[in-house]
Amino acid sequence: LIEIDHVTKRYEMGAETIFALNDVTVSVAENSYLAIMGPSGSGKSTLMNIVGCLDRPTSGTYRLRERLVDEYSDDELAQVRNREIGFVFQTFNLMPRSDAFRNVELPLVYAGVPPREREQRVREALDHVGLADRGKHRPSELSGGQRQRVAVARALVNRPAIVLADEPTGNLDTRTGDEILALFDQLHQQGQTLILVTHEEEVALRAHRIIRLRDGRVESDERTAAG
Amino acid sequence: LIEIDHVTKRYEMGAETIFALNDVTVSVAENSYLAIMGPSGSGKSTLMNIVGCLDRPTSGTYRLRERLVDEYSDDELAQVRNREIGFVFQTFNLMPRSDAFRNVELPLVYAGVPPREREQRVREALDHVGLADRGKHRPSELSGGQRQRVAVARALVNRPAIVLADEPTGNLDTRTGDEILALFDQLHQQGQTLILVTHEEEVALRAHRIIRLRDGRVESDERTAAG
Ligand SMILES: Nc1ncnc2c1ncn2[C@@H]1O[C@H](COP(=O)(O)OP(=O)(O)OP(=O)(O)O)[C@@H](O)[C@H]1O
Ligand SMILES: Nc1ncnc2c1ncn2[C@@H]1O[C@H](COP(=O)(O)OP(=O)(O)OP(=O)(O)O)[C@@H](O)[C@H]1O
Ligand SMILES: [Mg+2]
Ligand SMILES: [Mg+2]
Repeated sequence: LIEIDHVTKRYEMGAETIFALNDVTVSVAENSYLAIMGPSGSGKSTLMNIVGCLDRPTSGTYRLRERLVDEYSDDELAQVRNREIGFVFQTFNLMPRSDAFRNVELPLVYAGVPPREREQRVREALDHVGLADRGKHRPSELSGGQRQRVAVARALVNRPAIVLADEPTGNLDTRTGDEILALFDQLHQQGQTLILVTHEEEVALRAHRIIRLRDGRVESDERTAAG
Repeated sequence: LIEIDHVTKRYEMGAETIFALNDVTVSVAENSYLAIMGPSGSGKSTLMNIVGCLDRPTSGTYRLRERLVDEYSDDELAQVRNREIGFVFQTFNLMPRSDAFRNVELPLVYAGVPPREREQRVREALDHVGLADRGKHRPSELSGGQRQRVAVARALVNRPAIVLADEPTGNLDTRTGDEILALFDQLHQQGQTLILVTHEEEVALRAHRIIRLRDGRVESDERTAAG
């Protein structure tokens, strides 16, 4: 499904070159459940952004369903980002002037889903993350963990084939975090492909495979007990 | 040092009233090391914002050094926020157009510290959080955990008497997080008062006392083994 081949991401900062990713090769089959771990600054979000078609490598290739993402037209890329991939950002990236309901609804608007069905699916998505009573709150009227959960609901509402979640439980207490992870387990059982970035070992152990990055390189790539 | 007395924080949302905090009474002595835990939405950040003089209660009182914060003049409040309190925000709140160096430098500029001494203290603060080589990066050119660490450096650079840190290790791997916590231990030994919000038990156990919130109320208030 996802083939990252000898991918490097370089940033030139004046005299210095920073390798956010350095010759990374990763292959992800459909319906996998993969966790990515590694120290702060090791390249996890950079890798996620490339997989999510939000960023391009400096060198190397990314094939999605065996087609070079480089060769997708702009329209096809927009479609992939809207319908095939659900992205939970490390910094949530919610629209500050819209309430939780509207934030979660937006992907459905872009997908052309009619109003009545949209309302039903948004309510359901908010309910699944425990925020049924927070739909009218704007991000500034929500706690940090509530914003994180709105970001999760928004990523899942279009039922994307691939879920990319960058530290989805970082701002959540254990119990609320477990509810989100149970939701992810369910999606995985329903056939979706999940890639989670996490720095918590217990979260990573729910995945079937753990890739560890260090300094932009793959340090290890192993199945877990659950895998 | 800090006396929160029967504090309530209410939000009126149309027909509904939300109690972010509901009759909370907490007393914090100088040089304490306190952790605040509780589920997502239980009122932790709201309490921190009130203690940090960034928000006011709907009812109840807050005395800082035995003076009602309500009665501080605007100038005195500004002084308190700049020099007495260092705040690590749950969402970092860095200035997007300034690099890490400039972000950490700002509290020193407001405190009237001369340029040469500022430069030295900023370099030292960045070094303490492992970001000596990231001074010229703007927030968008930093990883999530690196932004968090810039926020920590900024909060500590003025050597404030009171450090308020809202989930300071939420975006950090265990090892980098431990470096930040070791830094906090050191500050505590040097006489500072620390209040950390965390949802991780191991982080809370480094404090000497844990207050647990639930639905805006204090559920428990106990010493730890370290206390
Ligand atoms: N401006 C606001 N208007 C309405 N409700 C608000 C507002 N700000 C916060 N709230 C509500 O107050 C409650 C407490 O929020 P707070 O940010 O203190 O929670 P928290 O314990 O820090 O949560 P988290 O662990 O998720 O960060 C939440 O239920 C939130 O929805
Ligand atoms: N625009 C940029 N310009 C320069 N360097 C960058 C830029 N974006 C990221 N970096 C650097 O690339 C490296 C990898 O960043 P990335 O965000 O992928 O790390 P991460 O593993 O997600 O870290 P964290 O766990 O802290 O979120 C970091 O060292 C960061 O400073
Ligand atoms: Mg990251
Ligand atoms: Mg909070």
